Amino acid sequence: MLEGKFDEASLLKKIIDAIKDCVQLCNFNCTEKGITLQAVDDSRVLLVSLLIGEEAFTDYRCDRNITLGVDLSSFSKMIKCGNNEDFLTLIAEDSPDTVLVVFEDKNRERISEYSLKLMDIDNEFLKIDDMDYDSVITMPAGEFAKIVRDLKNLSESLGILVTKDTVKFLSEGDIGSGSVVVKPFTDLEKPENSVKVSLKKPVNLTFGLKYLSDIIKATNLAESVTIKIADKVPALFEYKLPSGYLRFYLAPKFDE
Amino acid sequence: GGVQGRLDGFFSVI
Repeated sequence: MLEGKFDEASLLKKIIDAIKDCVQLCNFNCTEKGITLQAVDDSRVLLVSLLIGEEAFTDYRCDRNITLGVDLSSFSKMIKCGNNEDFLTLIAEDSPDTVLVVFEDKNRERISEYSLKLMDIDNEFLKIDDMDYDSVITMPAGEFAKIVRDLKNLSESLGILVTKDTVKFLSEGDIGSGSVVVKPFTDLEKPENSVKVSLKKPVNLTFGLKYLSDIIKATNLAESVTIKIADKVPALFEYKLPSGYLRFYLAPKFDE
Repeated sequence: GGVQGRLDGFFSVI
C-alpha cells in the first residue's frame, strides 16, 4: 500500500504543472524510496525524469512497488481542487485501479477526497547513464526563464555558447537578433542569486525554444537551475526539489 | 535554424 502525505499541496501542484504540457500519460513508480516518473514527449525530443524522494513527504510508506498510470491532465484538474497550504495525501492499494487524493485544510475541519481512475500505460523505461559534460552552468531559475521568454520573441532557436567563464545565450530571427551574456557571480548574502560556470571544453549548441519554454514551467520549483551540456548529446536541465529532482533531457538541434 | 535532433540512440531501453 502507498500512503504519501505532502505538508503542502503546492509542491505536487507545481510538479504536475511543470510537466503536464509536454507529457500526458505517465507511470508514477512508487517504491520505499519515493516516487519516480520518466516520460518522453511525443516528438521524442524531451525526456522528463522526476524523483520525489521519501523525505519530500511528511509521512511516507510504500511496502511494495506500485505503478500508478496517470493521465496528467485529469490529475492536474483534481489536485487543483485543494488549497496550496492543505496537506495532500496520495493513497493507493497494492494493485490499484484508482488513486485517492485527500486534502486536509489545516485551519478548518475540512477534508476533501478525490479518486482518480488509473490507466494501463505501456511505456518503455530508459536507462540514463551519468554523462561527462563539457560545461555545467548553475544560475537563478527565474533569470534563465526570462532569457528563454525574451529570446523566444525573436526566433525558434536558442544558441548557448560557453567559452572560458562566459555564457552567451543568443537568438537570430527575421526581425533581428538578441543575446544575453551571463558571467560567474557570487552573491554572498543570497547564494541562490549566484551564477556558477564550470568548463572543460567550449560549447556551442542550439536548442528549440518550444521545448525550453516547456522546461521553464518548472521555474517555481527551485531557486536555481543547473544546465549540463556537451557537444551533440542531450542537455540536462535540473531543478532540485526539497528531496529529489525534476530533470529534463533535451536533444539539441544540429546543422543541416 | 538547424534540424531538431531526437533522443533516440542516446538512452538504452531497459
